[in-house]
Amino acid sequence: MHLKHLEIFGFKSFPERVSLSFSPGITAVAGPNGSGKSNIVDALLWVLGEQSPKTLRIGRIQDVIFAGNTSRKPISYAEVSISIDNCDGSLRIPYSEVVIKRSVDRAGLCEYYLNGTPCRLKDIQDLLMDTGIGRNAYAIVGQGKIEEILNQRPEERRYVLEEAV
Amino acid sequence: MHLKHLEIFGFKSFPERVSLSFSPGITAVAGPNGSGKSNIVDALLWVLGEQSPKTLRIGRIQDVIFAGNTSRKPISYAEVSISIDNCDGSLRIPYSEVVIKRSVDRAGLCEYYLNGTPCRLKDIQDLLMDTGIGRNAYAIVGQGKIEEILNQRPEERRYVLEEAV
Amino acid sequence: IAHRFKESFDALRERFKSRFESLFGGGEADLLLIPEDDWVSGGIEVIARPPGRRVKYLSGLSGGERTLTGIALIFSLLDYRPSPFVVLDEVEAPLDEANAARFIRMLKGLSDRMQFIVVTHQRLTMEAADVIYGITMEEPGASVAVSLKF
Amino acid sequence: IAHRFKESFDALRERFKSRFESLFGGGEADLLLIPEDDWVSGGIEVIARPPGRRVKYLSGLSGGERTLTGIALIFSLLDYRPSPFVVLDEVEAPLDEANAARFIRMLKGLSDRMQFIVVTHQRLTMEAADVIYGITMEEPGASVAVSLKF
Ligand SMILES: Nc1ncnc2c1ncn2[C@@H]1O[C@H](COP(=O)(O)OP(=O)(O)OP(=O)(O)O)[C@@H](O)[C@H]1O
Ligand SMILES: Nc1ncnc2c1ncn2[C@@H]1O[C@H](COP(=O)(O)OP(=O)(O)OP(=O)(O)O)[C@@H](O)[C@H]1O
Ligand SMILES: [Mg+2]
Ligand SMILES: [Mg+2]
Repeated sequence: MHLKHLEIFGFKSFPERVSLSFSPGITAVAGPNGSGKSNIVDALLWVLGEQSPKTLRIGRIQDVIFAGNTSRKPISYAEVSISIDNCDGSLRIPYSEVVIKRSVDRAGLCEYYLNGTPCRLKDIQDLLMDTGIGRNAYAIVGQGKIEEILNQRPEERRYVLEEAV
Repeated sequence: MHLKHLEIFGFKSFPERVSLSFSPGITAVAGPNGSGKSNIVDALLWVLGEQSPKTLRIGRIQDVIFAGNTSRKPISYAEVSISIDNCDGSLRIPYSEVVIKRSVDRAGLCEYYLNGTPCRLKDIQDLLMDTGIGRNAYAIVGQGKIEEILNQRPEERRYVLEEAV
Repeated sequence: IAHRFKESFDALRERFKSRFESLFGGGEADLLLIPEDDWVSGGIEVIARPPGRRVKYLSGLSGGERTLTGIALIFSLLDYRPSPFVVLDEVEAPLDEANAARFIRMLKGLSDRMQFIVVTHQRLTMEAADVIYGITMEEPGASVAVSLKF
Repeated sequence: IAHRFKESFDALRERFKSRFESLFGGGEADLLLIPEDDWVSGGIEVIARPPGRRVKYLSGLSGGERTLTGIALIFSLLDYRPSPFVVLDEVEAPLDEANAARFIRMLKGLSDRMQFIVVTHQRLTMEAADVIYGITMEEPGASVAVSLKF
């Protein structure tokens, strides 16, 4: 199973719809400071169910909505969708392509969709749990996370291993 | 006033005497990972009176002594000396060149010298206090220190400003 | 529980030792159970000794050595419990050219069975990728993505 | 005491605003007294808005933007209370080429009245130096220094 396309609309510094197609091998994301690279990582985390504001570098959930710049007003709604190749059946749902979509409005209300059908956050988290996504705490390494990992207490590292197994 | 020469002997990864002559302008120190660049910064901090093991990246003071490698045994003694140009008289001591030397042995006993004369750590700290060295907490920016500064609490930042003034 | 944990601990430890040695081109590292033999609730301690050194405590390592040790730990867990994809955000920034090259070689070796998305400023890393996106802000504060090829 | 602190706070604030704007080529930043008007014991809060953005909280900034903001803060204190010498250990590592160039230009501008010792992996920074030392370990675990010139 691998990620195919990520569509970001209204999320953080992306007021315009932006679409990325990932290689099944290695995809590099480059650009100047503050251009939006880590925001893409946040968008991926978020659509896959991330709830922690600290991990997403925000204060409250609405902070992921484009807050405007000097030439555009803030918008009311953010939406991210990820399409996943499921030809090997690792996601236990009978589709060869799975599309997960998540949106949030200014009231902080999130909506979730699996292949266009509304669902709960729990349905997405359960679906991903079995594949190892979300279970391996080291699979998404954000900026500065390596220092965090090295400074973990021995009990925290044990917990990471237990979660992954 | 500016730093002239730094001599490192037996300190951390320097079993052989190493001498550096600084430019009054900009001196760059480059090299591969683990080659000893930050150890040079530690040596400078240490000879100027740094006492915090955490700042020096050690457990106890003896850890600054060369601990041996696969072809040399550990040694018993570390010594660092710094020569400072004092032509402008910012150091209140009637010499145009001031040499500060610090050594430590395996028992953790430190010895201090000002222009060859034994003195106490306090004499060195007092001498440097007036020049702004040691008062500006931001003057020596170690690896990773910028993140630390940004994560400081407002009261800690106030303290930094009060100390500098 | 204690037995299952011991099994996974031993497996992780094996992989960590070998990942460390291949990334550092030598030296040795280990995972320790703290306190010893407490398989029910003991924690995992990391010790690392780069080639030629005698020093073993993590805090004595240089910035780049710590990063490489962290990478070895991350990838040893991925060896043991693969994730379908791995996202790395500027992890190789503190590495010098030689270490960055060994890191890239490791990524390439794993890219047939794991998908990597790598945010980077480094040319060497970009050159190892099959797909490269350039993210920019023509209009300040508004990100756009452009597909790049060398 | 409160009066003296207000004086130094205002001076630092002035310099921080101007350092930030010159390093970012625009935008705005500020220092706030928290709680307001508590000159006796209030703390110093930092807010920063890069050019074109509307977001102001520090945690929303990118890695490189945070680093540049930290550099602006450090150098505004050095403007106000100069130190005879400044040591920087790989501070510019998270900066892209354009930001690193502005940082180097600032260093060069200050190098006539402050001495800089800069540990770096970057060619651009080395090129700005008058003296360069290469640190290596021919023998693993034993550092030596070599004077370099381009
Ligand atoms: N809700 C939002 N609305 C508009 N802009 C936002 C929002 N949240 C974050 N940003 C902006 O996104 C920018 C940060 O982007 P990001 O962290 O992705 O940068 P980056 O490309 O990773 O840079 P670096 O190389 O420095 O790490 C910041 O300038 C911030 O102001
Ligand atoms: N007391 C000691 N005796 C011998 N070696 C030591 C001692 N203390 C530290 N070292 C060694 O010094 C090395 C670290 O050096 P240093 O931190 O100066 O590297 P660096 O050049 O700054 O690298 P980087 O670019 O990765 O930051 C480590 O490999 C460590 O083992
Ligand atoms: Mg980033
Ligand atoms: Mg270093």
